[in-house]
Amino acid sequence: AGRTVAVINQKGGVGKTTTTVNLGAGLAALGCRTCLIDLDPQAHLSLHLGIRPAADDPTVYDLLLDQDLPAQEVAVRIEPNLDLVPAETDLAAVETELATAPDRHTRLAHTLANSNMWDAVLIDCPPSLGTLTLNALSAASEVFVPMQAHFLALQGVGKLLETIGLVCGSVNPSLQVSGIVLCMHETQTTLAREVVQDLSDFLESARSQDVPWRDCRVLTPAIRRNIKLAEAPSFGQSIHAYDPTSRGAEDYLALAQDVLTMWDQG
Amino acid sequence: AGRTVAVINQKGGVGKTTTTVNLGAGLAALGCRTCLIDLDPQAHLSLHLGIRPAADDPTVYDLLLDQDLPAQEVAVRIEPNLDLVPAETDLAAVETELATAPDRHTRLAHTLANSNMWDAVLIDCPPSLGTLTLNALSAASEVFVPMQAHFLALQGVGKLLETIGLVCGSVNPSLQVSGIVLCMHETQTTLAREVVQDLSDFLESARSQDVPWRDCRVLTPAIRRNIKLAEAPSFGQSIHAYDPTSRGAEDYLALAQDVLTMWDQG
Ligand SMILES: Nc1ncnc2c1ncn2[C@@H]1O[C@H](COP(=O)(O)OP(=O)(O)OP(=O)(O)O)[C@@H](O)[C@H]1O
Ligand SMILES: Nc1ncnc2c1ncn2[C@@H]1O[C@H](COP(=O)(O)OP(=O)(O)OP(=O)(O)O)[C@@H](O)[C@H]1O
Ligand SMILES: [Mg+2]
Ligand SMILES: [Mg+2]
Repeated sequence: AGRTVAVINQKGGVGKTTTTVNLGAGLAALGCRTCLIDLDPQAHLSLHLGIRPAADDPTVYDLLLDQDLPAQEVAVRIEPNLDLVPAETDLAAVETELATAPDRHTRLAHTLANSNMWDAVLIDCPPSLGTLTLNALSAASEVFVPMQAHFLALQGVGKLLETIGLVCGSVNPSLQVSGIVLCMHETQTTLAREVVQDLSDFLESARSQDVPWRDCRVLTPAIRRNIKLAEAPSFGQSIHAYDPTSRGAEDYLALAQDVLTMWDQG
Repeated sequence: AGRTVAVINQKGGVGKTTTTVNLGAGLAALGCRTCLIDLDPQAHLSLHLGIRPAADDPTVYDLLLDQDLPAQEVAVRIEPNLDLVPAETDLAAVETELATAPDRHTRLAHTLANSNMWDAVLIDCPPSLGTLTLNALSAASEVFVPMQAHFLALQGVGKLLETIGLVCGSVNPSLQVSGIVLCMHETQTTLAREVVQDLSDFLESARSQDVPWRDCRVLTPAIRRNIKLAEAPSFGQSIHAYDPTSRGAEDYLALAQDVLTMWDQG
């Protein structure tokens, strides 16, 4: 089977959706059969790719409520090698509707267990650690953490890793945190250099511990701040389709290459 | 009584916490007795001001669970005219602990109803529309919406206003959306100009409707992107204490002035 990656950070606005779209499209361009899953009730991943499901179109909401529905029946083809399982804002209701279901945290894992259409599945998560994010953590084989090199964003990483550790202990023992993606990176600021140093020290010190992030590294390259990345969603496109010669496209394609190399060695 | 403002946007990372701290500190500097309430389980408002409550210190969590506890017993003095009701990450438990309480959405409103220590109360909210944010909407007399002039952020504003409309209909009929605060603003980009134009057109078209945002305007000035604003939290200070001559301090002080003028005319 392929890789299932949860793209997670409860800190808001750090580049989760932007990374899911553009890393995903980069992997697809390099020949990797890729599926993106929108697990955020804001439905920003779907919006970013210009997909607004009609009232009777199936979405990820249906996958979570109907355990017999295969993911490939809900997936929409975006471009060669790239599919999307879209969301609608009704996804927000799942938190309450599944509140009493004993398997509420493993529904997505159950759905994806039977599908082997894709080499890589990337799951975009909301900025919280509730039922939807726990579904992603149960379904995933690994976690990528997009992060901005700012003080507040760094503080949250510790809490996030703690939560992932708890999930490992209960529903998904083999889950690993494999990579941190630096987003909106401003290499020339002192703040960015200091935060990156703090982060590297933290990851180094975990090498010898028995924690899900012992092999975690900062993926390269850092994604530089580039206004083209913020323009692409208004055209319903990934950065590679919108402006293939931009710094944003360059960085995300190089990141996709780095990820594939890591997976080949893994 | 004074003004109670909910600082809300379910889109993550748009400047909610940064605005609550720096607008609040600006109002305090201009002589307004101000209280900031941290209603985000990330506890970033508290962290931004260098407050890490000890295990037995009361926090906003205690206010929500014990309806007889006055807010002033939990508030911590930050500087003259500026108090903080801090949060701890245990606040995340409130969503489940109050799940069956009939008054779970009006607990904060009940607590604040009896306190008249402050001229202005600003409530920092998490990037979601759950129990904590609904508590802020019930307690508030008005809403400020921090926003980045990006496509994805603009899409969410419609959904946010719809939710506020629902709250108005049920628990808080007099709630008004009075202002949009443009954050991390990059005046020179085409994207920012287009989004600001779309936003202004949307607000203009609402003038004649019977909606809670009919009098809403874009507050001035826009807050320019300024790395000093991202540095200040690592020193536990507002921008005014950290770097009073920075563009960030200038913008937020001018914003505080604009808000006081709006309130004097209101
Ligand atoms: N490298 C970049 N350069 C410039 N803008 C960027 C970059 N990455 C993301 N953005 C913009 O920053 C904003 C936040 O990014 P994004 O929405 O991907 O974050 P998120 O973590 O998914 O947010 P949320 O927590 O709301 O889900 C978006 O408007 C996006 O277009
Ligand atoms: N005008 C600005 N210029 C530069 N950086 C800024 C500015 N405003 C906020 N920031 C930084 O951008 C990041 C996001 O801001 P902030 O944390 O205030 O957003 P938020 O909406 O409260 O996020 P969340 O949704 O996670 O609560 C922070 O690291 C903050 O320091
Ligand atoms: Mg997102
Ligand atoms: Mg915040």
